[in-house]
Amino acid sequence: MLELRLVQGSLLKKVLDAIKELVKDANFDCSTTGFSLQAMDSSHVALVSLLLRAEGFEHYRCDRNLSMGMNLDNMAKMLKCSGNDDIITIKADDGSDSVTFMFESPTQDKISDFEMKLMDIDSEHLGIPEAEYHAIIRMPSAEFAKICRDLASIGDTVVISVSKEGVKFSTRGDIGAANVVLRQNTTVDKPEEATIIEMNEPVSLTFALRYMNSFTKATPLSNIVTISLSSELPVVVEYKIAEMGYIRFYLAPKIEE
Amino acid sequence: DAKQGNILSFFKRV
Repeated sequence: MLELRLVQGSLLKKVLDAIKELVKDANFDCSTTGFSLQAMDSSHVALVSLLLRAEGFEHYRCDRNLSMGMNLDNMAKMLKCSGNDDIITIKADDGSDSVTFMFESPTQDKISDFEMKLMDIDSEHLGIPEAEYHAIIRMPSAEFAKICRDLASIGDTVVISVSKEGVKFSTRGDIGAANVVLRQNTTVDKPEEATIIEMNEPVSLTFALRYMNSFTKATPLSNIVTISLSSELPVVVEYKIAEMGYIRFYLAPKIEE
Repeated sequence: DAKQGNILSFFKRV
């Protein structure tokens, strides 16, 4: 038996909006730790890792570990039927081939349930090693989204370079080239407006902008994004989900042949 | 042109 009650149901809608462009079908794993997902895009270039901790739910019952295969477009269709202020409860019986999403309006005057068929998905779970990153950039998520969007209008790839000068996002395309340099800035009114660049050693990596732009669909989940770079590893683009967990996107770099 | 890397060459199946 599984029963997860999320008072801020809109969070789940935002989570789906953040990942459904990247991943079509995925297993949601439920354990005493929380509600989680790990999935790659179909070409195995990017990986998404989601965790919503059990403590973040108003009620969290998961009698045994359960993996539920869902089509994310269909899940998003169902969640779209909830009101923005609704409480969402996810329910499933052991061995059932369906999951139920129950939506309650804040005043309890409207209660709906939507049942969705589950699917069998062969999923591969990957071990993500703990790593030391050469550079970690913490910046406003809206600013990162704008940079990715702007650069994608010029080129297909972005070179992210971190040096003593700051962090540089560069692209080049048929019509020209663009460079955006951000310097550390902590003299801001609100902490979420700060740009903090932590550099252990200089690093420069190239990534496909199409994926970066897809990751920025998570912007409504957090005012801050953290980008961790290492020359030997995929970049990590992390959006924290307030008091609940995170979405982390991993993207393999482009490699010079 | 640079070649796109693959997640599976960095993270192993468990």
